[in-house]
Amino acid sequence: MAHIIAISNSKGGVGKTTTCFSLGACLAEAGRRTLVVDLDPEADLTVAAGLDVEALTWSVADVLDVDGEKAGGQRRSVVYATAVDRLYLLPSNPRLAEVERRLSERPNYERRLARELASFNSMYEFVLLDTPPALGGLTLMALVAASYVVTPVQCEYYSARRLTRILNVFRAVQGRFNPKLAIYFLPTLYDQRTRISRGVLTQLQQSFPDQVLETVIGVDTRLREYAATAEPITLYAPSSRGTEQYRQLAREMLGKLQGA
Amino acid sequence: MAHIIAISNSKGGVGKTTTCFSLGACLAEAGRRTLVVDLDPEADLTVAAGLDVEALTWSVADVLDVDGEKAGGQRRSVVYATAVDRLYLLPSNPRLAEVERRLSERPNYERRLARELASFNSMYEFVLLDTPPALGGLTLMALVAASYVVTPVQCEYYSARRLTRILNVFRAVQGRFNPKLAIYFLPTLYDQRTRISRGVLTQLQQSFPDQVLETVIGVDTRLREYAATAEPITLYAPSSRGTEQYRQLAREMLGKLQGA
Ligand SMILES: Nc1ncnc2c1ncn2[C@@H]1O[C@H](COP(=O)(O)OP(=O)(O)OP(=O)(O)O)[C@@H](O)[C@H]1O
Ligand SMILES: Nc1ncnc2c1ncn2[C@@H]1O[C@H](COP(=O)(O)OP(=O)(O)OP(=O)(O)O)[C@@H](O)[C@H]1O
Ligand SMILES: [Mg+2]
Ligand SMILES: [Mg+2]
Repeated sequence: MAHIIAISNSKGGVGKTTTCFSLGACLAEAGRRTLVVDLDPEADLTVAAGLDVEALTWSVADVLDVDGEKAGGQRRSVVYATAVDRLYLLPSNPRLAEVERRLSERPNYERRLARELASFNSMYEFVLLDTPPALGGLTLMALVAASYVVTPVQCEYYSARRLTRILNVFRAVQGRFNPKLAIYFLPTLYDQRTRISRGVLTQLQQSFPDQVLETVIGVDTRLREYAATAEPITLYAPSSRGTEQYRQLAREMLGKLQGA
Repeated sequence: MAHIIAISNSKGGVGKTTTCFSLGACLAEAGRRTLVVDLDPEADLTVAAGLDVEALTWSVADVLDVDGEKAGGQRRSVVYATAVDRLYLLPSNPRLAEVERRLSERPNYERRLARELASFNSMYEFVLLDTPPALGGLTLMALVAASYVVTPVQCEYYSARRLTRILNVFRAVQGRFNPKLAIYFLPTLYDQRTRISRGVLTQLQQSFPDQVLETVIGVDTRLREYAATAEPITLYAPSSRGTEQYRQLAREMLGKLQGA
C-alpha cells in the first residue's frame, strides 16, 4: 500500500508544484519508488518534468473521466518515467478542467481518485498529489485519497491569514470522508533578511504547533531555475541549500509514516 | 461610463491582488474616483483593505447571486470606503464560491457581472476587478465586463510558459463575448539580480511586443509588508520603489484609455 501525500494550498504561488516535484525526487533518491500525480489542469508539474502537455494522448483526465471506463487497459500507459530513477509521473493536460466540471456534478465523486489510485498503489511506495490553487473538486478528491496533506505556506501575510480557514476545510474532510488524514504545514519561500518573513514564521510556529513541520524551505534561486530544465532540484543543483532542505523534508516525512 | 480593468492570471501568486490594490490607490491619488472589486472567494483584496471578511453582511456574492434580486435596494450599501480618498471597495466573502457554482450552470451567466456593474458605472471613473488564480466562471465574467485586462506575469518560468494559452483564452473571449477587450501583460516580481528574471523579461518583450507594458514592477519588500497594514502601498510606503512603479503603471494605463 502506497503512502499518499496531497500537496494543497488555495493560495497561489506558494511552492506546491516545487514541493511535490522536489520531495518526490528526494524520496526516489532515498530508494523509494515514487509516483507524482499532476492534478492541476494548468499542468505545471507535467511541464517541470519536461513533457509536452499539448502532445499527450493520455493523462490523469482519462483516468478520472467517468466515461473513461473504456480506457481501462490503457491505464498503465499514462505513467511516464522522469529524469530520476524510481520517480514516475502521471501527467495532466487542460482537458482535466472539463472533466472536473462533469465529475463534480455526480454524487460521491469525492472518492473517485482514491478508487483509481488503488490500481497504482501496489507499484509505488509513495504517491504525491500536486493540486491547483483552489478548494474545488480536484483538491477535494486529493484530500479524500491521501493519508497526509502537506500545505506549503509562504512566509507572507495572505498565506498565513488563510490557514485557519484551510484547517477548517481539512477538518471537515476528516470528519466527512477521511478520518486518517494527517495535516502538516511546511514554511516555504522563507527569507531570513526580511522582518515579515521572520514574523510570519514565528507566528506559524506559535499558532499551529501540532501542524508546522520542523523543516523550513528558504528562498533559493535554484528553486526558480530548475523549472526550465526538465530536471528536479536534486539533479539540477544537487548540493544547493534548497535541495538539502527538501532532503530534510523527505527524512522528516519518513519519520512520520503511519505504520511505517 | 467607468473604464473597467480586469486583473487576471491563472498562475497563482504573481501579484494580481497587489496590482489591483496598488493601481487602484495610484489612480485615486491622481484624482480619479476608483472602485476595486474582489472577485476571489478567498478575499485577499478585502483583507488588504482591512475589512473583517467573516463579519460582512453584504458582499459581491449578493450582487451576483441570481436569487439576489431581492437585495436590490441594498446594493449601495455593499461598497466600503478605504483608507484612501476616492478609493472604494466592493468586498468578497467565501459565499462567493457557492454563488459561482450556481451561476455557472445558468445560460448566459457570463454577462451577469457586466449587467450588475452598470449600476456602479456612473459613480466611478475606474473599476478594477481582482480575480482568483483560475479560468473559471468568476474570471470569465470579469473578462466579459472589462474593457482592458492586465495580466501580471511573474518573471519566472511557469508564469511565462502559460502566456500563449492565456492569450488564446482571452482571444476566445474577445471573439465570443467582448471584441473591445484590450490585452496587456505587466512584468512583476522582477529581480534584476537573477539570470532567470532577466531572461524571462527579455523573452516576454520579444514574444509579446504588442501586449507587454513598458512598466516593470520589481521585487520590493514593502510590497509584501503592506498586506498586513490595511493600507495600500501609496500610504504605507509612499516613496518606495514599488509605489513609484505603480504610479508609472497608472500613468501608462491613463495614456491607453479608449476614448479618454
Ligand atoms: N524556495 C524557493 N525559492 C525560490 N523560488 C521558489 C521556491 N519555491 C518555489 N519557487 C518558485 O516560485 C514560483 C512559484 O512556485 P510554484 O509554481 O511551485 O507554486 P505553486 O503553489 O505550485 O503555484 P500555483 O498556485 O500557481 O500552482 C516558481 O517560479 C518556483 O520556481
Ligand atoms: N513586487 C513585489 N515585490 C515583493 N513582493 C510582492 C510584489 N508583488 C506582490 N508581492 C507579494 O507576493 C505575494 C503574492 O502576491 P499576491 O497575493 O498579490 O498575488 P496573487 O496573484 O493575487 O495571488 P493569488 O493567485 O493567490 O490570488 C504577496 O505576499 C505579495 O505581498
Ligand atoms: Mg502549482
Ligand atoms: Mg490574489
